[in-house]
Amino acid sequence: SQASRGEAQIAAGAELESEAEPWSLLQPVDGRDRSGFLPPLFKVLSDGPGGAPRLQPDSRALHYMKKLYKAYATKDGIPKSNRSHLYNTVRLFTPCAQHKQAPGDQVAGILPPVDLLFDLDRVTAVERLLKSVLLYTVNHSVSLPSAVKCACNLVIKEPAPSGQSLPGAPHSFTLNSQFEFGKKHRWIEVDVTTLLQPLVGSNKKIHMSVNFTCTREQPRRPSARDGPSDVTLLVSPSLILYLNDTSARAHHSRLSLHDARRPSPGPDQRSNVSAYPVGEEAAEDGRSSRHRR
Amino acid sequence: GQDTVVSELKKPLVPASLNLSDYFKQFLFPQNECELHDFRLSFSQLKWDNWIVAPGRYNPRYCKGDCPRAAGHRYGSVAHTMVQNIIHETLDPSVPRSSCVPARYSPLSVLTVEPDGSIAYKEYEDMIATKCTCR
Repeated sequence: SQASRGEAQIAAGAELESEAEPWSLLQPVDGRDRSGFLPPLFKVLSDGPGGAPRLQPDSRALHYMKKLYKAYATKDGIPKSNRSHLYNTVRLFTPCAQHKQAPGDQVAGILPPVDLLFDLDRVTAVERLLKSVLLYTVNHSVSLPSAVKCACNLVIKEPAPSGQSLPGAPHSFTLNSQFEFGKKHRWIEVDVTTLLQPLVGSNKKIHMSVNFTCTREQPRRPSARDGPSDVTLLVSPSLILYLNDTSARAHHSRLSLHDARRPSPGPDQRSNVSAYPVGEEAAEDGRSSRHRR
Repeated sequence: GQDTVVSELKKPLVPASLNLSDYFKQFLFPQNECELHDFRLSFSQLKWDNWIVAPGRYNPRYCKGDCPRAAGHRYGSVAHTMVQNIIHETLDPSVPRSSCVPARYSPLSVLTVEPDGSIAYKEYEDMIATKCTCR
């Protein structure tokens, strides 16, 4: 069928210019699907409009990525040259499965411990992990009586060896970073780079369980009313991977070309957890770029 | 014929609508010289907006126009370009004249929704023509 499709493709070549749709112009001539042949952007196009149905992304995740896009590129899609980061690819994954565990001892209204499974199949072999974070959205429908201090305990379960369905022996990684969030925070990033560095690229699925333990800044007043305990302040996380696509098709800023000659900087050694009010992240990048210069 | 001469002299040398630089340009450079042109499109026109979230508009630009015979440094052309033009004019017209093509590009940042529902921000090289040349 490949050969016949290829012949069909060549036979149609005569009137190719006139009626073909743009994506079919990008089909490899011999009809073979060589994934390295077409840039990923056009590879998807070559599937044409009738391609695989697309799952709808999480709206909060889409909102965050649109803000990231505005921080990195102009309205016409030109990458901003004043950026200080090396990554030319950012991928956001929402968990493809999550199981809530029995509620532990945590402040009412914070996220109960949860088991998460992320499918990283879209990460290609040429994409190098530079940084990864768990992104939590703070649910503002619950009024916070006071700032809350949290610590996060994260356990990555080794991927099950082939053939077994259960994840392998877990190894625990505790983030002892304290962070607090109040009314103005919209997102909280938990940096998990050092934990995922060895896994991304070799595993297509990441299985982890996350547990927040939080304490209030001020002792609870008897009259204070808690947020309804069944409403979580933190909406379950997305996993964001900041990658450097090393292929020729991807754009390599002067920074990354310059750094290509130097050992690539380890993941940001900032504290593991940061809370960002809206738009803070872009300013953060700006400050660090000035500092670095 | 004095009054004819006088009336001729009274005519404006340059049509009012054409200013001086354009007036001289028509002598210095060919009319439709090889240069960069805009082509603004939105991904919804291509029905790709169900998976390309941003940018809302994309201008890949393109090169179009005639290459002058002596396409020298002005286009960053190489010596071969003039050789090809000479062959076309003096030896064999089936050899095409030099063509007006992009010489330099700039990247494009794209925000896409992947088939599995994940969201990707990627920067692709060579997506917008920024300079033309004759080759």
